[in-house]
Amino acid sequence: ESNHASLIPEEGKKKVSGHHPGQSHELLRDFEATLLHMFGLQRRPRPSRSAVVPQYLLDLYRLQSGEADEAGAQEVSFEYPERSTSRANTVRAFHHEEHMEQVPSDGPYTTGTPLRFLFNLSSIPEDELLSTAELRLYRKQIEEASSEDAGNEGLHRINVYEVLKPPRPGQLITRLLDTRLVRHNTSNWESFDVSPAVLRWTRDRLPNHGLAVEVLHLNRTPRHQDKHVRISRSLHQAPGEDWDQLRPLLVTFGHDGKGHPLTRRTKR
Amino acid sequence: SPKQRGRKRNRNCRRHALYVDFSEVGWNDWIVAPPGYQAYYCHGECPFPLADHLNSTNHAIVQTLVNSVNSNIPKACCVPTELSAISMLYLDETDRVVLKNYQEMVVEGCGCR
Repeated sequence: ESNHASLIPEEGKKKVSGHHPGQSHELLRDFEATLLHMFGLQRRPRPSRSAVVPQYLLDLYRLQSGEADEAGAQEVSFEYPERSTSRANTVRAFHHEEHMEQVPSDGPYTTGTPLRFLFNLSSIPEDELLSTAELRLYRKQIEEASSEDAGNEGLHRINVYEVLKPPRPGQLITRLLDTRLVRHNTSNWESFDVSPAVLRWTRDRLPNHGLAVEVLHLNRTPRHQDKHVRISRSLHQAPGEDWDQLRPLLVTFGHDGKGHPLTRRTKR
Repeated sequence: SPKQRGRKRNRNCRRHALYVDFSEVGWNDWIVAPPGYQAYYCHGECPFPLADHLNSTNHAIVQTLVNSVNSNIPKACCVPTELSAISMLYLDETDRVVLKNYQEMVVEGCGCR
């Protein structure tokens, strides 16, 4: 009861404290239920210890609320996605089901074959209409041994596909969604537009067979194949890397018809 | 000596500070940001039987006095007249992170209605 009292202003407390404890407990529980309902939650979340808050969403919150503009605030390394947020009042982040990323194949995993990213989007409420979705992949700089390698050797092609049918051994039916050529001399997050696929899974209720990501080191001797883009825990055991913060992230932007979009606010 | 007239505490309807501290209510395990926010609330008397926006003219006041408003009519209430949104970053029931803009979370103005 002492915990909840601060949610009710002074006057309210007098009213509440007049009741005998049991009743005020019930009143406070009702009050909490009302607030949770307003947040669109059926029950009070009890996060597990393994819950991860992606830095990207923390930075989005800080940019949107104006906290990032405050003096001495930590720098944010990306532009606020105005286009996506101008039509959304809700942003959700998803990690893929790691145990399903290996595409069934006849032989052992060979480098460069696409990995499958299946995202469980069932937590998106039906009344939330998605407008955009992005897949964010992290790539880590590779120090070239020699400067002549820094030329065309450092190029990697990243292809992002939608998986159209349930994967069968050695056969992955896909449709290309986005592609990009990157040089491995820098570290950065790359954002790929996967809206067409995600909107088909959510808005059109079509089956979600996931995405597939293929990274090819464009070099005669692909020495750095699978070493630049962080797409699977199994491929990168670099010491000191926090995989939970570097793993692929699907971000959806939607609106449930209640309230204003997440346009940036100047800090009052 | 003139009696010290204490400042008559303004009991009329106005906005009062109320900081909602999520850690105080034990919600900070699932609400990542903000740690709390200035919600404010409305409280105070609505001495005039007319809603604020009606008693803005002398004529209304004269009419009211002349026609001595029926005392059975309930008094106007002190309620929020303008509210604004806040965005919140939280973990939902499935441990997924959500950034959401919630409307009508901060009282910007109060009035008698």
